[in-house]
Amino acid sequence: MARVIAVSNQKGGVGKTTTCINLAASMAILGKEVLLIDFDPQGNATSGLGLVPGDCDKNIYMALMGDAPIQQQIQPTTVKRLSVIPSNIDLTGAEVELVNTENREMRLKSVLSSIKDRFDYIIIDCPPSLGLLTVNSLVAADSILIPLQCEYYAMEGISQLLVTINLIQDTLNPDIQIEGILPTMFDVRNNISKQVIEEVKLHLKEHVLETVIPRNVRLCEAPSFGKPAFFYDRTSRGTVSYLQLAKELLEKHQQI
Amino acid sequence: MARVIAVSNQKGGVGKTTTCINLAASMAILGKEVLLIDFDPQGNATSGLGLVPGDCDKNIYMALMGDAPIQQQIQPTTVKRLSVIPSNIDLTGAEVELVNTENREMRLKSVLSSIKDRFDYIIIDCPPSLGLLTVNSLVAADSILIPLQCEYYAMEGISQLLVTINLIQDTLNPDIQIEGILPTMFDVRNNISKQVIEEVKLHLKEHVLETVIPRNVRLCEAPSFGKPAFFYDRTSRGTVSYLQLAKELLEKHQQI
Ligand SMILES: Nc1ncnc2c1ncn2[C@@H]1O[C@H](COP(=O)(O)OP(=O)(O)OP(=O)(O)O)[C@@H](O)[C@H]1O
Ligand SMILES: Nc1ncnc2c1ncn2[C@@H]1O[C@H](COP(=O)(O)OP(=O)(O)OP(=O)(O)O)[C@@H](O)[C@H]1O
Ligand SMILES: [Mg+2]
Ligand SMILES: [Mg+2]
Repeated sequence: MARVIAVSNQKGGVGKTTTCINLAASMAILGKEVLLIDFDPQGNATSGLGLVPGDCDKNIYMALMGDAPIQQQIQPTTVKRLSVIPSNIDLTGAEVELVNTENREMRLKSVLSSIKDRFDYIIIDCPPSLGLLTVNSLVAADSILIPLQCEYYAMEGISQLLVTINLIQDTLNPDIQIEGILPTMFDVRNNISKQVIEEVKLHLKEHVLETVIPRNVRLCEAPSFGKPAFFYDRTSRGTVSYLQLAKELLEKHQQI
Repeated sequence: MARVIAVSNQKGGVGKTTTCINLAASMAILGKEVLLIDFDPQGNATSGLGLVPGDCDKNIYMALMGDAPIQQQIQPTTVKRLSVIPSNIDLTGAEVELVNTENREMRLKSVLSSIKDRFDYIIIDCPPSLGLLTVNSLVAADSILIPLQCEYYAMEGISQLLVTINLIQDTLNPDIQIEGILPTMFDVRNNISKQVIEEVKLHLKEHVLETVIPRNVRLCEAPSFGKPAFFYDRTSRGTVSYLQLAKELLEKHQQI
């Protein structure tokens, strides 16, 4: 039975998509069967894996709106054991289309139930907001992984996100846990980077993961080749840090 | 009569808030009366100017929902000639609250009309999405300034944004212009940076601004002191590039 992890933070540009692609690929490299769902209308996780969002007639919007079975939307990637369900621009409309429907928050959870037994992990890339798409992901998820960019504004958003998670726990998904807070784009040259990590460890020590993702230009270049960093520059600090993250999570779940 | 500029791009973390704060401050330094509106529930523009979003009983949400006159929400900042209307977490709810109301896209435009004669410029910081808050900004605006991070994923979102702008021009705001595409976080060490600028000049040459904002750690550190970069490190490349941007726009509008 797959563990479903939503990668979410309403602050923009903190490394959600980069974490989804490289964590999912690292788990696949370590032998796990992984499905990555691109739940952001921007389609960055889709294009970061070498697919063209606009060209994919199979996508998560079709399944979410009930137009086609989710099993048919699953596509292979160039990475063994890693599959993807692409995003599509129509997903932008889903937020408005779902507002006045029954069980609007449970749509993703109910479509995922029929495929959970085919994977070890399902990773969901969320958009930078706390709207209905993100709520659907948090309701469908077993846990939430929170990338935290080591810069000033990123700290501000964490408390809003934790309030939202508590709300979801109290109402729609009592079982959701915090998988962890993942420091990203850590840069020793930036005074704020160290302050952010100290600050978050002060208030949320039990949730901060061991692994820290450094700012590393290879992570930024890899998506332009449509590949996870492991297949672009296997020895870079970025690649190594995401393999380390995969190991840390697999050990925590006693999967390794 | 103020010129209203919406700073918008649904891609997260591209420098919208950093551009709003430093462009507004630079225009004020050059003698213009400027109002900055924080239209993002995250409240980053509010805190980047030294205010605490949760503490501000005056905010744009009150005005938008008609609970209080917009004139009363205007607050001074530490920068002469720069005023701000803070954001507030309730703004997250506005998207859902407004969905089923009359003229839901025109709310911001109608509340702004009573204060436009008090300023030379009104700058609106938008959230990373194309939802109702961003649509309200694009309907209220005379022009849109598009920060474009010089990294791979940022290019992908531009075409979606241009489609949305055309839609707004055809329906809700025929007069909206593109103020310009502003390259941000340009880093000579990153191969992609030059490619992004070449690519965008190839397709959208007439809209790309002269000014390029470099990746500069001072721009990243300044908000933790609640100040625009000019008042944190006056000689840094980041500070100078935003003064240059202000000059370029004022010259374009024959305001200098
Ligand atoms: N550790 C890193 N080092 C250097 N660059 C990085 C790193 N992580 C991500 N990036 C780059 O930073 C930018 C933002 O990252 P990404 O798009 O993954 O964030 P996001 O949170 O998914 O953004 P959005 O909020 O738009 O969904 C991208 O250009 C990406 O390539
Ligand atoms: N030119 C720059 N050089 C270095 N860092 C920068 C630069 N511009 C912005 N930053 C930093 O990058 C991060 C993202 O910038 P910012 O928050 O302004 O983007 P945004 O588009 O407003 O994000 P969001 O989509 O969440 O609203 C912030 O930590 C900011 O301090
Ligand atoms: Mg993303
Ligand atoms: Mg912002």
